[in-house]
Order: sequence, then structure tokens, then C-alpha cells
Amino acid sequence: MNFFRLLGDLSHLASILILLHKIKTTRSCRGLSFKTQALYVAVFITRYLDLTYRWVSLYNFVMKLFFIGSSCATLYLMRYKYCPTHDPSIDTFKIEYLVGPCAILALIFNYKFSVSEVLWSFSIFLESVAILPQLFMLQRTGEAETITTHYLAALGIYRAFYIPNWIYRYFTEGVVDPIAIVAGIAQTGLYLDFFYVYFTKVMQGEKFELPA
Amino acid sequence: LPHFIQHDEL
Repeated sequence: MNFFRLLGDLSHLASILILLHKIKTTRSCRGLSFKTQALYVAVFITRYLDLTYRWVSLYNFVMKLFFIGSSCATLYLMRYKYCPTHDPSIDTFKIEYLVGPCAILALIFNYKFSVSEVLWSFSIFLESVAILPQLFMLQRTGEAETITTHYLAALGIYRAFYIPNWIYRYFTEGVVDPIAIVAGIAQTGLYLDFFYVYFTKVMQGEKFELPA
Repeated sequence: LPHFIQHDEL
């Protein structure tokens, strides 16, 4: 564990708490992509299968349980409790275009051709693009509630913090994880447009609105 | 296992 990774994990944790807070307080999942949330459930379940057979640390164990549990809870809230507030007609990104290529990439790029390693690779690739249905939806509506933009910012910043963590680990421990690094840089890259609007508008107290 | 497949990150 190092400072950058801890900041990244705390940012990830914060993003989920902001998301649940938004759903609970506004009693609505308006502006949220169900597809993106469903992809996160797939990401966490395929990556954290090792919970059942490998012990890393108490921190690791608790965080994994939290990510699986909270993503399932979010999906439940969106699907059942606040279902009427979700508008599927604007959540139209085709996730087949994400899941298919990620599965193929995982079969090609993995550290060992075993079920658990291929699923791990798959989860890394899928996570890097899982935000696309959400960003696509944002693009279509052209605006977002401020709380939703805080959620997206925290979620984007989380992976960005992992980048200095990998550089730090390379110099201190000599470990390199090329799959996670390439996917992590791509994932952070997808947020650049969003970050630009977030930092120039939302952080200055303005509403999140995309130029027409 | 080589170092890079430790998967000790989240």
C-alpha cells in the first residue's frame, strides 16, 4: 500500500458513497446509466472471485466485499426501488460493443490462460470502458445534476491516482502490471473531456452543461 | 508466480 493507491481507493469509495447518497436523497436515479452500473457489477464479480480462495489482507477483503455489495445494491435500487425514475430511452449505448471486444482482449492478453486470470483481465478491460454508456448518456442530455458530476469526478480520479502508484511501485518494488497500466491509462483518458468541463465549470460553482 | 500477477490491487 502506498499513498497514491490509498488516495485512489478512497476516491473510489467516495464515488460510491456519493452515488448512493444521490439516489437516496433525490429518491431518483435520473441521469444515471443503468448499463454502466450493471457493467460495474460484472467488473467486480469477475475480478474479485479470488475472495473465495485467496487472502491478501483485511483491507483488501473488506474493500472487495464493499465494492461487490454496493454495486449490487445500486443496481437493485435502480432496477426496483427507483425504477420509474430511470429512463431507458436515453440509456441506449450498446454494451455488446464493449463486452465482446473486452472478452476477446482478455483471451489474448492475460498473465496465464486460466479461468481466473482470463476473467481478471476481462474485468480490467471492461472497467476501463464501463463508464462509456454513462458518458454517452451525459452527451445526449448535455447536462447533469451537480451531485452526479461529483460522483463521476471521484470515479475518474480514482484510476488516475493508480497511475502514479504504478510508477512508484516500479521504482520501489520493481513490479510492473502492463495490463492494468495500459487499461488504467485508457480509462483515465476517457474522462479527460469530462474533467475539463468539471474543473472549469462545476468547481467554479456553475452548472454542468456541455456546449451545444 | 511472477510479481506482476500478484493482483494485490483493487
